Amino acid sequence: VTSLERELELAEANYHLLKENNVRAISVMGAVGSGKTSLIEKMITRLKPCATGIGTICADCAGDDDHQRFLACGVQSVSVNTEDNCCLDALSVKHALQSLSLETMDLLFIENVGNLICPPDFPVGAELEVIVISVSEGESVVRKHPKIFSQTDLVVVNKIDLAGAVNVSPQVIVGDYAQLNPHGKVVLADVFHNRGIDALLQALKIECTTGQ
Amino acid sequence: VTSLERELELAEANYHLLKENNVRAISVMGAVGSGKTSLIEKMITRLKPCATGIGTICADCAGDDDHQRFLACGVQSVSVNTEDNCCLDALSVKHALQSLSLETMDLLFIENVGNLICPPDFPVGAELEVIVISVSEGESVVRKHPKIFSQTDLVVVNKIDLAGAVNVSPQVIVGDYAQLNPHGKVVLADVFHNRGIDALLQALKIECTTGQ
Ligand SMILES: Nc1nc2c(ncn2[C@@H]2O[C@H](COP(=O)(O)OP(=O)(O)OP(=O)(O)O)[C@@H](O)[C@H]2O)c(=O)[nH]1
Ligand SMILES: Nc1nc2c(ncn2[C@@H]2O[C@H](COP(=O)(O)OP(=O)(O)OP(=O)(O)O)[C@@H](O)[C@H]2O)c(=O)[nH]1
Ligand SMILES: [Mg+2]
Ligand SMILES: [Mg+2]
Ligand SMILES: [Zn+2]
Ligand SMILES: [Zn+2]
Repeated sequence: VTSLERELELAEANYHLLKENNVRAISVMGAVGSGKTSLIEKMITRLKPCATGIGTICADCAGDDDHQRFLACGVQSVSVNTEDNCCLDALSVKHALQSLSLETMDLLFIENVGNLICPPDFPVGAELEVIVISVSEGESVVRKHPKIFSQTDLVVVNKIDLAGAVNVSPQVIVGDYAQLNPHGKVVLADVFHNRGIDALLQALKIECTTGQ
Repeated sequence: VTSLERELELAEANYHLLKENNVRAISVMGAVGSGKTSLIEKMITRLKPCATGIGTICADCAGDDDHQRFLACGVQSVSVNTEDNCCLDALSVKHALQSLSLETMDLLFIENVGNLICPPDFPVGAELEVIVISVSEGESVVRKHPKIFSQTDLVVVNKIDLAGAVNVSPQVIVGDYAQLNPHGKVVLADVFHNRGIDALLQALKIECTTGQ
């Protein structure tokens, strides 16, 4: 049994537990500081008028900064410290799920640590996966990390308001990703100006069940 | 023998080889897209009038984008693809050193992949280490990665021209680092406007041996 096989086994158990409880889990990966937490905050806010029960599992090497931000949004949240581990893994998610009330939950956001290299080796059992990068990381992020981008079908390119200031063309990033992953979809976003939030919710097939 | 002990042994062999050849090696680590390559390019340009023989070892998961940029600066360079490995390691550096002409070299920049988690477990044998982060990664980068910041004594906080646009105070980052690492030194930089290049060269004790 390889280490990846062990991880897949644990991830599958998480997947089944979530399905049994009718919870849609979304794995949010990305570069350090790309806007993962901000995007999740905006989606939570956008879904407030709806009847959606939302929870978050928030991974960081240390501290609970992002976990506190999610609590402030009024959702259930669990903080996971990965410490010296490369990134979040299925066993940590399994333990985190035990601290959450899954019966009242419809949607679970799992925010990984900033890491574009290791997550492919550590599936967590989510239903959907999204990578969040930002233009301020430069134009070559996708082609420098082919493994994760070729196997993840949704990418958010955030902070497009900064494109001019960092001399980056978002279209180059979009083109590199299309070449690497013909099935992949890109959402351009600027969290500060609320651009791309609805497009992201749509791409994640998250609908508002009550009001709007 | 632990895996860290094996890495230290390899790193030490690299260290001695470099010392025998009078090469000062500087390990440049940091977040994805923080400005590592741009800073090295600027330092190379700044040192052009000097008699300094410069080389680079350039690590990326895939491709040779940054290696090509260094070649364009007129220095010797070796491209290392880390592929599925978390980050650059001492064995890859050992092999890279074999492709470089060390006799003509005074200064070697080793650019690691963007990773703020794993490099502490993979020393490469450099004389000095510097972490490059940028304000666009947010205010909490240092406190979220205590291991690497507590053991690295020089940090560049780059892209300070963007601080307002990302709602980040560089002083918060400086303060978090001072708390974590009382020996540490910070250089504030804005590569686009050539701010911080001389301060960084000074912090790295790189002097111009001819002219200015
Ligand atoms: N200009 C601009 N700044 C943004 C945008 N989105 C996020 N930021 C800023 O980017 C920084 C990081 O945002 P976060 O949401 O904390 O990013 P993150 O990916 O969760 O960061 P980590 O969890 O620490 O890896 C903060 O300073 C935000 O204010 C955007 O669309 N435009
Ligand atoms: N506004 C601004 N942009 C910068 C600055 N420094 C670098 N950039 C931009 O940031 C992006 C990344 O720069 P690089 O030098 O390639 O960064 P890097 O750390 O080598 O990136 P990787 O090797 O891919 O991890 C590029 O689009 C640069 O134009 C700066 O001081 N200010
Ligand atoms: Mg976050
Ligand atoms: Mg680079
Ligand atoms: Zn690692
Ligand atoms: Zn790893």
